[in-house]
Amino acid sequence: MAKIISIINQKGGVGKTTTSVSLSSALSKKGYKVLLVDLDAQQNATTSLGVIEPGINVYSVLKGQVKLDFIEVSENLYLLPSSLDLAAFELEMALEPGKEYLLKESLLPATSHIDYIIIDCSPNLGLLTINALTASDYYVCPVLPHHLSISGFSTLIQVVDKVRKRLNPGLELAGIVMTQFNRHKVLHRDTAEVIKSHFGNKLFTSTIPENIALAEAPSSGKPIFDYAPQSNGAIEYMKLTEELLNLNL
Amino acid sequence: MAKIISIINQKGGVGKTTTSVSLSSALSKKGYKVLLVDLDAQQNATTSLGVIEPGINVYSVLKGQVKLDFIEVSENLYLLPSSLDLAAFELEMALEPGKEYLLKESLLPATSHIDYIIIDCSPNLGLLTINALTASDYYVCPVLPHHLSISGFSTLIQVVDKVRKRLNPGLELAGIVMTQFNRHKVLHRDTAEVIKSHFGNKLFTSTIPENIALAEAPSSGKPIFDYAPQSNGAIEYMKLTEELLNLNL
Ligand SMILES: Nc1ncnc2c1ncn2[C@@H]1O[C@H](COP(=O)(O)OP(=O)(O)OP(=O)(O)O)[C@@H](O)[C@H]1O
Ligand SMILES: Nc1ncnc2c1ncn2[C@@H]1O[C@H](COP(=O)(O)OP(=O)(O)OP(=O)(O)O)[C@@H](O)[C@H]1O
Ligand SMILES: [Mg+2]
Ligand SMILES: [Mg+2]
Repeated sequence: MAKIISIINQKGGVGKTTTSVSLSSALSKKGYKVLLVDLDAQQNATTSLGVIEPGINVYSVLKGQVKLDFIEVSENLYLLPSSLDLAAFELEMALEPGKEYLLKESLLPATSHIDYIIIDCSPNLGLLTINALTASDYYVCPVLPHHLSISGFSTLIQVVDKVRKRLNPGLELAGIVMTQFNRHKVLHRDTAEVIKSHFGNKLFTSTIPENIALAEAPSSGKPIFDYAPQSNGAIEYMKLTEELLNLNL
Repeated sequence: MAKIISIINQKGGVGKTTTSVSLSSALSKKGYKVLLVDLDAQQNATTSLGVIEPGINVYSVLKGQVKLDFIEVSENLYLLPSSLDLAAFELEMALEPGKEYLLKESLLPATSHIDYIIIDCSPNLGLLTINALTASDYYVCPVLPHHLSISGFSTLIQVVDKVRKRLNPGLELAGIVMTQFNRHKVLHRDTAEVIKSHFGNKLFTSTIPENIALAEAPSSGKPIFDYAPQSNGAIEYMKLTEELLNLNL
């Protein structure tokens, strides 16, 4: 039975896509069968895996136009690509009863033969992110060690609480991961302390440093483990993956 | 007659809010009367100026519930704060004829006694961003020197072209500004070259370096010119402001 994990934070640019792609790739390298779902109309996860003009995309699956299918990107790693059409999804489905369950319904056929489904979300808490949370067992929040990256956290938690109450009682926080973290910067340490004081051991001990290879990798169309396997980015994302696995979700 | 400038990029975390707040503050220091409009439900510009629980907000103005008013933040600098309710605006106004003109209409009373109106937009190209573009004379795009930050540019330009064709024929690109730019990094130089090849002299020569003071300032509730006036961030944002003024918009 697949474990489904959403990577969410309405704050932009905190590393949702980088974490989604890196986590998916790391799990696949460890032999798990992984499906990465790109639920952001920006298509950054799709771009990061070098997929262009895919035949199948998550929009046509959600709308029930086609049966669920996905693209094999590398051994054990599959992608359900995004589409620009996703931008219109919220308005189109405004009157659809149970519109929050559409992704959960769509992914069901994959759950028998996939080990992990990772969902990359867009920088908002709209219907697509609600769909991701409704379909998920867990969620992971990447944060930048900056004030603006945590000021919206209470809104995020309020939305998650509503989803848990009405749509998905089993939804749990897997953890919060600090990205572009440098423990020598006071602001970074202070922000980590604020998170620790609110979320305790939900803050992953693994932190992701700033590493230019992570910003370069998307233009190569490869995850960090294929683009620069010896880089700091690859090493630390592998540690994060192992910490996630040790939670025995 | 006020000049209205939108700060837009659907890519998250590229420095829209930091640029909106810094530009507004710099212009006000130069003696111009500036209104900053926070059009993002995340309320990051409002937070960055230390405004809490404002009486007035842009949502109630757009909905026609209250007359336009704003908060004086410092000499010559005014803010029309955001509200969480903005997140529902697109759905609520779906059937409102001419919904793209609502902001333009709302800001009209300010244009006679304000020199510059700066609009901070959210990381998407939805109805609120369309409202900003429809109300604006110019737009400015902050970009990070990363591949993912420019891969969505063609979508942005397509949307701007539609706004210019149907809603606001006078809309012009004021310029593109590189943020967190470090000319010693190959990726950064390469990305700047890509932008220059597509946009020529629309790329501002001023670039904004990575500067921790810019990430710290929001927690102080002050713009960079009040929080750390001697910092690299303050110096470079002032240069950008002067370059913008020299365009004689
Ligand atoms: N640890 C890191 N070191 C250096 N660059 C990074 C790191 N993590 C992410 N980046 C870069 O920072 C930018 C933002 O990251 P990313 O796109 O993953 O964030 P996001 O939260 O998915 O953004 P959005 O809100 O637009 O979806 C990207 O250009 C990415 O390549
Ligand atoms: N030049 C800089 N140096 C260091 N930190 C910066 C710089 N510019 C912005 N930041 C920080 O980077 C983060 C992203 O910037 P900002 O919030 O302004 O981007 P944005 O495009 O408005 O994000 P969103 O898409 O969420 O609206 C913030 O925490 C900000 O404080
Ligand atoms: Mg992303
Ligand atoms: Mg912002």
